[in-house]
Amino acid sequence: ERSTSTFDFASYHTLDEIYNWLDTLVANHPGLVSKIQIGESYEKRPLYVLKFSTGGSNRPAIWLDTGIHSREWVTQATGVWTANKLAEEYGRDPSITAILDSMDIFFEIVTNPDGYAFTHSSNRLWRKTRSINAGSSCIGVDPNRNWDAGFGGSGSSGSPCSETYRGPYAHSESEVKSIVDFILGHGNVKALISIHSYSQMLMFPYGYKSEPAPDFQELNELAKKAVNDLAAVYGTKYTYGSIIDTIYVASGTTVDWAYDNGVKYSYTFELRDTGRYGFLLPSSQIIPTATETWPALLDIMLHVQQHPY
Amino acid sequence: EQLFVGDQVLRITASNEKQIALLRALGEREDLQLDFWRDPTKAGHPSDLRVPFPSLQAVKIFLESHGISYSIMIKDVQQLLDEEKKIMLLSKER
Repeated sequence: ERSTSTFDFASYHTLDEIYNWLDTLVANHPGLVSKIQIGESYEKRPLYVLKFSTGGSNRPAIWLDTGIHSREWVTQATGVWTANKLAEEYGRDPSITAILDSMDIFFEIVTNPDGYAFTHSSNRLWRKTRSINAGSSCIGVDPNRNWDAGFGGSGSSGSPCSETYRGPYAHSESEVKSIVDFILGHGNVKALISIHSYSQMLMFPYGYKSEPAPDFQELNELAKKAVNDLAAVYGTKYTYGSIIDTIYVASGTTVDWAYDNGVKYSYTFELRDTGRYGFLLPSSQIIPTATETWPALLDIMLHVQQHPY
Repeated sequence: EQLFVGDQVLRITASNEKQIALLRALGEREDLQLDFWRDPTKAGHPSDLRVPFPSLQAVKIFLESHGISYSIMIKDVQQLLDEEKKIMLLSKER
């Protein structure tokens, strides 16, 4: 009998192990969790999304994703732990119960499966997709520069050999287009949280332009509360703000696209490393990282549930 | 499988915009095969740069000749990767 209780959340796992675990989570929470496929990757791997729903039809929804940059292993691992927590806490934690009694949550844990499989088989530091670029020997597109929001701007590269290569055109990557089609098709997504690592930041639009987002004040206040509650767990310090103010100009990003398409509460996390391991964060830090991120995620999701628009 | 034996990750702190520009130009040099784990953004903010072993000496000379301060964040990338793989195997056995 497969059970989520034998899954080692404190270890990194292969793509197959994570995909198998998705089925286990669904089997353990049949009335709450289901698995949908929103498309296929470049190498024809299924793109699976967990749907957390207590009923209703086309309810307001929250989109979560991890692993869009495949080498950021702590994010997929945090995704697995967080998905399990969501399922376990429904009916116990008043906040999660309130959220899921009125909203759905869609969670894509391995958003770049080709890249993730490649980090296990061939190159642990691979970041991009694995699509072939016509006319170049360099492989892959940065899936966080491929969105139709400021696409092609200075915050991305036109060179296929660059780690921030934007791709031949917006949404050229099926991993990106599948999410675009899902969110636009759903039509009622109210929040999007895209989880990256590392450098301990919580950011919101814009990245492709310096003009403040219309909802800057509210997004900034909510980010401030979220990073304070995150720091309260183990003292991990985050900075927060718009992408362009906090780090640099970045064009064609997930959160800018979501915001420009009506998803008001759009955030991107950069999870820890505290400055020692970078992308090679030891697996012993998976659970502490996921544990400290949980209250911040809860703050954002609860705010969304309490501020319908 | 790509190995990273002897590769190092340098934590670099540029002290002004000129040094930021120098770092960005360094990152563009395809012959050095550099990989910014954290991009150079603002003076005073750390950037992390993975340097393949064959490029190490050239990069350190470049940084030192321009007075750009750095420390070694990861001494040998492959060592950490081997450790990570070993722990994953142990977890599977468990």
